Amino acid sequence: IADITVSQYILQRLQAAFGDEDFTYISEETYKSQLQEQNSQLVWLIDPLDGTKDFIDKTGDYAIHIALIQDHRPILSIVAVPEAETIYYATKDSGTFKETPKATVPITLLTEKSIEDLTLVVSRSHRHERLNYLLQHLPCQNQKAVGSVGCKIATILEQKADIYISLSGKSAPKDWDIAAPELILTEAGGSFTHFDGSPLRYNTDDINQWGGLFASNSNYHQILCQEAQRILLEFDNLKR
Amino acid sequence: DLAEILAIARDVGWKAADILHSYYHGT
Repeated sequence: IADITVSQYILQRLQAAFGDEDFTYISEETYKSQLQEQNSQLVWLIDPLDGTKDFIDKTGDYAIHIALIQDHRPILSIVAVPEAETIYYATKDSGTFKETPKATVPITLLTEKSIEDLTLVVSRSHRHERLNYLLQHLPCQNQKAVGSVGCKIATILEQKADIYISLSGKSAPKDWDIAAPELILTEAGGSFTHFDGSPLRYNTDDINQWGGLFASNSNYHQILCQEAQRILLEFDNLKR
Repeated sequence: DLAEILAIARDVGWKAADILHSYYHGT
């Protein structure tokens, strides 16, 4: 009920403000009934409740994602974390800001840790054998369990973790899970790519983000992406 | 204008957060 109520609220507000002529609206809650004319240049991607399981389990790790997509890339995003009374927002080429009831501050990521001291933020759920093998063989072994992609990326912005990895199994994260968190991370100076370094694309023919996604505060991003590819190749060879 | 769009989206984000927060705490 919370999920649907918030989805309806966000859609009504955005549609009232921006209309249907220039904008398309895609929400996790309404996606299946919308299939699918997305010819607008500007597309709102909305996840009204990211981290549903954590919301139900009362961990506090849930978030709202709102992203505006142009030419398959995010140009504006909001990640709201209600239990922290915080929203993170970013626009393309203008940086990331953290807003609380007390203040608004820019966020710039800096770290001088060694590769072994980096901390991975991982899911409590969504685990499978291939991902577990990868996590066990990376050079950085510190892990912190956080729910919701938005909250995971917020943990990196708060410099309580350094890396987030998504590796699809039978299912994959959807555009609305990733787009808003991506922009708040990259505008703060982080990186969010496929394992091969290529950028993510949204509002394509497939709403799923298949494969390996690597998000980090940028230090060692390329090295660790290459290492992840090597470890997965090793795993796949072992399974043959 | 992206700044104007952002101002509306931020307000929507805060209000949506209030709604979820209320459900989460059963208030």
